[in-house]
Amino acid sequence: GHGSSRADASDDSSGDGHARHHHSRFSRFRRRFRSNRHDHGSDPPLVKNLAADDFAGIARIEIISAEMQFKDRWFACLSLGERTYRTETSDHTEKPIWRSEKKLVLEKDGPTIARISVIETNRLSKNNLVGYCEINLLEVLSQESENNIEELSLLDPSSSSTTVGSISILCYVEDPIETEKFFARRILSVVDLNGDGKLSYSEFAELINAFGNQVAAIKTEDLFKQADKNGDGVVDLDELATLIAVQQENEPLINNCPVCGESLGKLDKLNDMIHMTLCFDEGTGNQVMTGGFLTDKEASYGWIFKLSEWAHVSSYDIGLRSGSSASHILVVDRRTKGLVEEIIDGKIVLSMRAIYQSKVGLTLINTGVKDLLQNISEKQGKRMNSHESAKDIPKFIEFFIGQLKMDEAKYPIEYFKTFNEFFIRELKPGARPIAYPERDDIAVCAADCRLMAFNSANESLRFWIKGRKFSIQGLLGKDTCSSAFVDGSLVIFRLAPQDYHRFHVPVSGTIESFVDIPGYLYTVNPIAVNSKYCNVFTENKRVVSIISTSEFGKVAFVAIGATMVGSITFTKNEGDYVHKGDEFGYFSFGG
Amino acid sequence: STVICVFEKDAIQIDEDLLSNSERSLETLVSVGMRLGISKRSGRIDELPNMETCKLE
Repeated sequence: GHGSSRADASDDSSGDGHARHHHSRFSRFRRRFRSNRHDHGSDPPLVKNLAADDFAGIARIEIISAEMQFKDRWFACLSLGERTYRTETSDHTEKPIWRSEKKLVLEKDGPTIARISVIETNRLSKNNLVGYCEINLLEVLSQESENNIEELSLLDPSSSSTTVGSISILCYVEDPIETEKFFARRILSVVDLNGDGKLSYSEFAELINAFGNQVAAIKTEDLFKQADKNGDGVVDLDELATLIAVQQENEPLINNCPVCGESLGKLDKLNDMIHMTLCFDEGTGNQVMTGGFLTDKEASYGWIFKLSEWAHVSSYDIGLRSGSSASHILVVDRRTKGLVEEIIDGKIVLSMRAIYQSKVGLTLINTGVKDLLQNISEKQGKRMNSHESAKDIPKFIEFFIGQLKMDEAKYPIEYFKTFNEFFIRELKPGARPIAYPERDDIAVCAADCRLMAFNSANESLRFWIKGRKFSIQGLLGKDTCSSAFVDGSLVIFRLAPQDYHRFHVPVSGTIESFVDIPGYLYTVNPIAVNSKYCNVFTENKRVVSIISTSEFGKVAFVAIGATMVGSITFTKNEGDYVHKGDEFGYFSFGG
Repeated sequence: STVICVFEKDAIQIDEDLLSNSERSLETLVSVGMRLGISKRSGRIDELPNMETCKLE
């Protein structure tokens, strides 16, 4: 028992003189959040601008409360990069209060955009994302401010221009030296066995042993004397904390993390300190906000919550959870560097696994399912071109809430007379800025999509495409393929149903040719691409276009049809000169 | 639906963040027009900062 980080954070109200003293020292180093009418702290802030070069350390974010537009039980998720944490669930109210704090490591060149999601939960329905906001930590933590609470608007996941409530948070960066002292104080309190706030020589020696430093163990007596300023034979925690902070500066005392035993000093002092601070918090369950989730959606699954409350999930294990665990797909959002969970209906996942990841399923495909897929797609095309289909549009938008933003679309929902018209919706001019428009030597992304890029076909086979028969020649066809393409780089742009379905040219040049290659309409979902039994890219219906460029030589652009969405339309012609970013065509429902 | 672009050997230096996510079997969510890579033939590769080491000012 050594208190919790929540208790530490609220030391200012404890009434304990010792704690107040500590809080005062600690909070002087806070970099305050930007100005707001609230005033949460009582200490005058000593503000230093946080330069981008120094952006490494620990950010403390406290999710305080929210004001929503209706009553329910609520919890909030905080995501930064590949980690997500969640608060406890509030009472049934429209003004939930959580007061949950989380420490986050801010790494140089790491993710800086934190996302907070507010989710409603009740016994009758599943958890629903109601609102979210994003905070650029680099931006807000480098601003000088007198106050430290911010009230942020919560946006509707389906329309970023609609506000659905507000949330109050507290955010600041700990000064590394103060964090070091703070950490030292906490860990020392563990060996203060009689809890008198002072360490005897034997307690001190035990601690030094736990640090795993042989040299320091020999010098224990000297170190103790150094710390015991008044020579009364005991050392209070402040004295020891100062000693360790100073000692770490010159000759590190701590060789091993006392919590997990990992040897330290491989990187640098700051990283060691961050490691121990977080290890200590996570390992003892002291943080009010629980973590270990990869996305806010995952954090909202009750059963995962129970299983992985403290689990560390290696980022190398993520991506497609293949085989029997394939139930969802995780992708990295390039803008935020955070993970996003792709929504797939559970029944579809089960059927895709049954069909594409088993020999039995593939045998079925060979005995007539190929024709079935073609027929289904043609039938679906006819249906999606009917006026009747327009009534499916609102349900579709609702299902993909948070991933489909209608405020970017050129026309409102009422404009679309059929589902297919909506599916191939255009975007407002300027909705997708083109990087370096004046430079033809820089290629750009061809679609709103989930992208995979490899320097060679061999690499793509190692990391992604598992179909045994995949090859560049098989993809492009004998007539179009050249030896330069065979050893070339490969970029796969996968469009999900909710995405904007028009594709654009990635490079500027002249369109030399279009070659239709007939084929089947297997799904192009990663579950199929990752199956060794299935060769979707070389067996599906596709159109290969060659663009001749001055900067990249020839570039092959292959539009591949898939189950249901088998219709490929180009809006440019052979001989046209295209600029990178120009619209090139679209996929729509049909065979 | 999927689009695959094939570039000739040594024609493009694809951005490092996209390559490293792919090496972890992780797809990257991108939008139309985001930078994909730079021509190796232009001789201007060194002029642009690496996306990963880019800092906000």
